[in-house]
Amino acid sequence: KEKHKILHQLLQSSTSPVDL
Amino acid sequence: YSPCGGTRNKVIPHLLLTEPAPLAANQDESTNDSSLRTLLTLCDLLNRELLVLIGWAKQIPGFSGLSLVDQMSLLQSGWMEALLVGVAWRSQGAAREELVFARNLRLDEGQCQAAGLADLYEVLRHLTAKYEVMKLSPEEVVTLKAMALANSDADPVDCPDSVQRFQDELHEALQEYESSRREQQRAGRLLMSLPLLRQTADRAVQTFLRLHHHHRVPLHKLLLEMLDAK
Repeated sequence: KEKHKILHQLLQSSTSPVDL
Repeated sequence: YSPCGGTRNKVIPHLLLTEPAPLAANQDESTNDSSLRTLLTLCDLLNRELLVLIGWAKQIPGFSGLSLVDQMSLLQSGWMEALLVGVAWRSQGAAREELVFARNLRLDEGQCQAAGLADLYEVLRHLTAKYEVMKLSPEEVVTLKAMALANSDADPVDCPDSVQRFQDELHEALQEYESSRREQQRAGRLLMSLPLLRQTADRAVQTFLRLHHHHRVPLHKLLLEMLDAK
């Protein structure tokens, strides 16, 4: 899932900061 | 809520409550080229809308119960359709047949052409005109958006039964809503508008990928990741 890292992160957590 | 004496189904009221407020565009100021500025402003808006859309999807009843793999697949295939329902809805009745991406980002045909979005303009106006004729209610708009996501035909599906249940619940909510208005045939009409939405979203994805790969328009990470997933 490395290719879809941001989506994966956003779905897993609603609070963790994501580098956009 | 219901003019015909209440309904048991709480899905649509919930979708109405969780519908995010429309975002405003942040005008790009990195270039003097006004067409490029328009395009960069639009891409920034889309990137932020995507972020909001992912948060919104998690609140659709049943979505968070799907496996993480299925949540990702549905979003990767259905995000543009869900976003375009909003654009077409906002563009209804717009002056000079503009596309209303945000209250402060309205593009007419000429502006779209100059920004390399002529193709997108044409297909999105077609979709907008179709919704205009159908006179969609806000309830139908939010349900259409959720159904576009649920029906995105992601492949392969991790847990087909859960995805099917997710789709069935939205369909049931729509049917119950329409029968409460004594307009049962509208559920079918709404479903029949989904192919045009799919087609419009495919053209939109192609447009942004072309702008990025052939014309080197820089895109934000999330938007690029979702475009590449298509």
